Amino acid sequence: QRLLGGGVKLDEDTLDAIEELLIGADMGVQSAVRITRTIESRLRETGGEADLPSVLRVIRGDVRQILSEAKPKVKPLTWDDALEPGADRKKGRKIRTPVAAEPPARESAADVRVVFVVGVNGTGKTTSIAKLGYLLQQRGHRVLLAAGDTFRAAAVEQIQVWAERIGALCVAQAPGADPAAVAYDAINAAVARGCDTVIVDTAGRLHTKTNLMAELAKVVRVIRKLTGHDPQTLLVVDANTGQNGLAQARVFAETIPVEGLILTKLDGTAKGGIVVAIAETLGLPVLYVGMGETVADLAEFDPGTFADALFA
Amino acid sequence: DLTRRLEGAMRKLAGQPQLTEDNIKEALREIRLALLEADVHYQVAKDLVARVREQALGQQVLQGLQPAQQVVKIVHEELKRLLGGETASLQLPAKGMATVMVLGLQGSGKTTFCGKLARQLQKEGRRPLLVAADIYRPAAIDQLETIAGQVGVPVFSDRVKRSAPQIVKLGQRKARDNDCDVLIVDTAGRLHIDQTLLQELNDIDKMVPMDEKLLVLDAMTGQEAVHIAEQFAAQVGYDGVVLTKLDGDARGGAALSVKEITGKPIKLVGVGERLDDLEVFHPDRMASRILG
Ligand SMILES: Nc1nc2c(ncn2[C@@H]2O[C@H](COP(=O)(O)OP(=O)(O)OP(=O)(O)O)[C@@H](O)[C@H]2O)c(=O)[nH]1
Ligand SMILES: Nc1nc2c(ncn2[C@@H]2O[C@H](COP(=O)(O)OP(=O)(O)OP(=O)(O)O)[C@@H](O)[C@H]2O)c(=O)[nH]1
Ligand SMILES: [Mg+2]
Ligand SMILES: [Mg+2]
Repeated sequence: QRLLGGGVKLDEDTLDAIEELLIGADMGVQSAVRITRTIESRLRETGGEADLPSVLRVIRGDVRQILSEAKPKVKPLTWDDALEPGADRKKGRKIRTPVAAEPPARESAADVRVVFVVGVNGTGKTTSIAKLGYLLQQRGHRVLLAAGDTFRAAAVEQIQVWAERIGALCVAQAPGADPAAVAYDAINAAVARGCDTVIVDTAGRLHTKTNLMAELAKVVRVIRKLTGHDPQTLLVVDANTGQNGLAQARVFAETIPVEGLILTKLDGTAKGGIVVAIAETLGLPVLYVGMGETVADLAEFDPGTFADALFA
Repeated sequence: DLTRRLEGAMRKLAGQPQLTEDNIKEALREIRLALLEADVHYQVAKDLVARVREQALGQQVLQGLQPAQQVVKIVHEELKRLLGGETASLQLPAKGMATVMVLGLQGSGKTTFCGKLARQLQKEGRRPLLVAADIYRPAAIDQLETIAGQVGVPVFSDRVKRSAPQIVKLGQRKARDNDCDVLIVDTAGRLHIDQTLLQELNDIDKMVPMDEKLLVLDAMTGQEAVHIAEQFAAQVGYDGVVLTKLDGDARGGAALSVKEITGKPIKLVGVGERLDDLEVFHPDRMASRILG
């Protein structure tokens, strides 16, 4: 009846408890099976007792490691290799970290950092953009928000309110406009207005809708053509999401180069364990966590803190 | 799919006349894995498999049915039964003004659902009025007003900083003045652990008693679905569940967990972003979907 690895010297009750905690945190069956299969040898390594607290300590260490070592291993299936994310790094230009040390001189679109925020419907993209803009501004950046959701009712109004609240510029067009055109406009406006960062909002979309995923790829191509490099794409995942989160991450990352995740709604009771499977399987790191509905409720991701909270 | 997975697990049954403890052990494990992968709650999956085991044991291996198919059939029937057997509809009073309150976590699809419900009721010959009782989210009022315009129904909103219960009261008055017969109240997304905001829902209900309270739940919700549903049921109470974003590929195990633990029926499902994308919940279709 037991799901998890055989040959473990732990007693039935302890194994039951581990199983329930891992599954209950939305870590998923695969992660749970894999982690517990190596528990006994790991316990021996660390000289731990065969009891629940020791096991959880080992698992937390495992999780922290998986999350801190995550490096993207999935590329868009049709991506142009000449312009893949690694390319610019070779020229000595660090575009990986979303937080730059010093905003470079903005003389052309090439110098504007573009953050591209995507994800399925209702995960917290627009709100996270406001929070990220606020965070970057506090560090001295001049941020411009692009109202790239030209589809949903009052999506433009929503981000305009946020822009006003954080004191950032906002570029928008008429509802139904081409999102690529909005992004294009916004980047040029950033150059004209001396902004070093543009954060582009997009409409929520289920990863199963091929035409909507293709639209996303098109917007990224337009941004690339204008700036000469990929935007930093952040995939927003709701902490309440179950196993579907892995499918979401896979399809988005196979469509456009995804830098990392924003994990939202961690102020709820869900643990967000799906990011462990996403890190293991796809190598996508969590870069930020959302913990509430105000602009201050965004923090840089800390694997240790997250691992500690998993089975709290 | 589950049948194929079980076929591997049940190869031992070749030539066996009966389903026994030993020869269905692997199959039961596969079923449990499938349910957990579908986001069915840990305990719910365990209990379900225990019941399937009880029903399966001692059964004769039926003529014309592969043993794997036989076990899948037991599981499918059990799921269907748990999900509510028959479709359940909204219980709106035929006479007078019906009142519906829509509640749930942030981003679950409440505002969109309010528009879909208004369109559906309008098609059925009713005259709905939407109430914008989300006083927190930026442009929430704009969103519902836009949707109301798209459906062609009146909406009551307030930008003068009134409380949610006051807004609903005024909305009811506007509905009466406009000869509307259904009040659909959109509320702000909130956490199931936020006592202040849970109280707000109760205050709305006290101000204008609600005939139907609906919990809107995202179909991709994971293990926490049970906790979420329990809290809303205990602190606020609701009559039914609306499962949204079923046009994706989330297996939707949350539906089973919620129904099993709280007993509340799933009444409607959202299958897209357009205001027409609303369907009645079909337990048998959901059962197949969960089993993958
Ligand atoms: N509790 C909590 N709520 C959040 C968090 N992030 C976003 N929200 C809420 O989630 C809801 C949806 O947020 P949005 O920013 O509109 O989500 P979105 O992904 O842009 O939605 P679409 O554009 O419609 O796909 C809003 O009510 C937000 O206030 C978070 O970290 N915690
Ligand atoms: N694909 C799909 N998208 C949906 C469905 N229902 C709602 N959405 C989308 O989900 C996102 C969130 O919907 P909202 O109606 O704003 O959700 P909400 O519960 O009112 O959000 P808050 O008020 O912030 O709590 C929007 O992008 C909607 O278009 C559905 O059934 N299918
Ligand atoms: Mg949005
Ligand atoms: Mg809403």
